[in-house]
Amino acid sequence: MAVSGFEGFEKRLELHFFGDDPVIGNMGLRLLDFESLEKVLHAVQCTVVSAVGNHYFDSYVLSE
Amino acid sequence: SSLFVYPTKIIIKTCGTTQLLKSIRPLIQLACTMGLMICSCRYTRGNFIFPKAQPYPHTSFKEEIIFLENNLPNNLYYRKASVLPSKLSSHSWHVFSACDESHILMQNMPDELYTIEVCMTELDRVLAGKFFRRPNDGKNGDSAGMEMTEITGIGDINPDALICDFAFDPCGYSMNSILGDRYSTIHVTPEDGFSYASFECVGSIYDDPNDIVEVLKKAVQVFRPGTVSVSTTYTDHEVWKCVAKAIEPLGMKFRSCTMDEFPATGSVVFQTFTTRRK
Repeated sequence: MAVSGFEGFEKRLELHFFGDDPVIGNMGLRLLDFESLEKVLHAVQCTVVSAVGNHYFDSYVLSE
Repeated sequence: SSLFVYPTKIIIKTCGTTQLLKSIRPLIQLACTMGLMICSCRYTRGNFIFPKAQPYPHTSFKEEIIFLENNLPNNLYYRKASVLPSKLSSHSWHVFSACDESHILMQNMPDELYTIEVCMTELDRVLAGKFFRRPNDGKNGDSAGMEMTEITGIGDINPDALICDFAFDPCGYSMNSILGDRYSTIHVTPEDGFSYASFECVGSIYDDPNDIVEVLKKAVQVFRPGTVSVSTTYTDHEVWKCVAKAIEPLGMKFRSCTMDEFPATGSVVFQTFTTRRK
């Protein structure tokens, strides 16, 4: 094994939420603005390098 | 690394020396501004190849658990942390799960979806070489990623899915694939000596079991790894039995299987396989 190198093994976090507002219920977290997500990713030390979404969810490829 | 944002669910998966758990508090706060309260949390990872390089709070699983305990709200009362071992000392599966009362009650109503997380090490050198950028290739991360998706066969794993891919410079690759409400993702670190690739996908208990067998086969064949570990998370199904059907025909030998149960998450089965030559 190399003395040092890039760590491939990922850490994975899954969070589930609930709410009573039916307006929020349809889009919910998808309504978060991109700048807010970027701030969270900054804390993690990642940035968005590519993104795609569909009717159901949004997907982001991150740096690192 | 990848981020998936659903209306009431966030999945974030990061490699390297990222401080993933530091996202918990800001994500909970952001969700709160949308009128959403956290009701469950699941954190998983394998064994780091370079554990001493990890920054706080990822310095040890014990530190991670303490950090999680301190940053989750009290309503996530039901909590459990466990390490699922294997016969390979370098491969074990770390799981922390927490949920509120409503999720404990819902355990009698099984979730139709399951998650499969595959970690592969000692990748075939020739195949791993396809994830290096050619010098002065005149491409950007998106176009180089698209080329890697095509030449490696990753695009054939699920031809109907929409793929978002990216090639890093000088090497490395990430892709998210989306189809309906399902995602899959692949991340590759191709450097010899610490080569690694992961594949993750979501399936439904109502799918044809042969579908997941074929998908797993195709994903592992892209890399022909020396060692494969597969973690299957589900609430009411025996999909984990499909894993060996997919991996063993590729010339790999089943080494170990461990299982544990977690609040809200359900059952986690951790299986390992190595090439027969080992």
